[in-house]
Amino acid sequence: MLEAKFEEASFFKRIIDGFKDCVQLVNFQCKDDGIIAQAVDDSRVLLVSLEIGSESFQTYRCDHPITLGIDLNSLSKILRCGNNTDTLTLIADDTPDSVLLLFEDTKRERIAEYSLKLMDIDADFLKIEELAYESTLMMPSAEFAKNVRDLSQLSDSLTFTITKETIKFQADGDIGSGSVILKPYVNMDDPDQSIKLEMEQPVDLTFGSKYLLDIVKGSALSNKVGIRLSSEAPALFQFDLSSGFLQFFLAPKFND
Amino acid sequence: YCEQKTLCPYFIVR
Repeated sequence: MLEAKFEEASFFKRIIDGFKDCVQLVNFQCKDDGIIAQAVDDSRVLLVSLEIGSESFQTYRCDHPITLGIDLNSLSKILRCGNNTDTLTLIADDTPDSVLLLFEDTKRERIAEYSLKLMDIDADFLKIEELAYESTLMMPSAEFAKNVRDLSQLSDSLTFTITKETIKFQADGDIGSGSVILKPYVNMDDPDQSIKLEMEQPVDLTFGSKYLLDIVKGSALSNKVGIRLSSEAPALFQFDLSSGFLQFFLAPKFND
Repeated sequence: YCEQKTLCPYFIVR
């Protein structure tokens, strides 16, 4: 039996909105310590990995491991039916063919109940090893999203160049070119606005704009984004939850 | 123009 209650339905909605545009069919694996999910986009370029720790829930109970195969388009339709401030409880039995979504407005004693049919999704669950990265940076997610959205207008590729003290995002396209250069910066009053850079080796990598535009949708989940880059591994973009994370692994383009 | 890599060399992806 799974009974997982979010204090606010909007939290789960933001998680799903954070990756529903790049993958559609996702197995959610529910275990005693929380819910994890993984999916690869159709082009095999982007891997999404989600972990919602049990502490992210108001109450959480899962006696047996359960896999919920969910079509995110369908789930989104149901999530739009709840109010943001409703509590949301996911309920499923041990061998479920559907999951129940219960929205409750505790002040008004309004209860809305939806049942979502589950799907048999044939997908591997990857064991993602801790990879070695050459540069790690942490910056405000809104600022990263703006840079990606601005520069993506110019080109279908964005280049990230990290040197000792500098982070450079660059686009070179038919209508012109643009770049944004950032330096590490400490904001004492609002630490989330700081930019941290740890560079072991300089990095010069190019990524597809369309994938980056999907990734920055995760910005609604966290004020900060962690970006880990290596010439030998897919880039990792991570948005932390209070307990858990939403990660995107993105394969680069060949740098010519 | 630069060609897009896939995740396949890094992860076993079906």
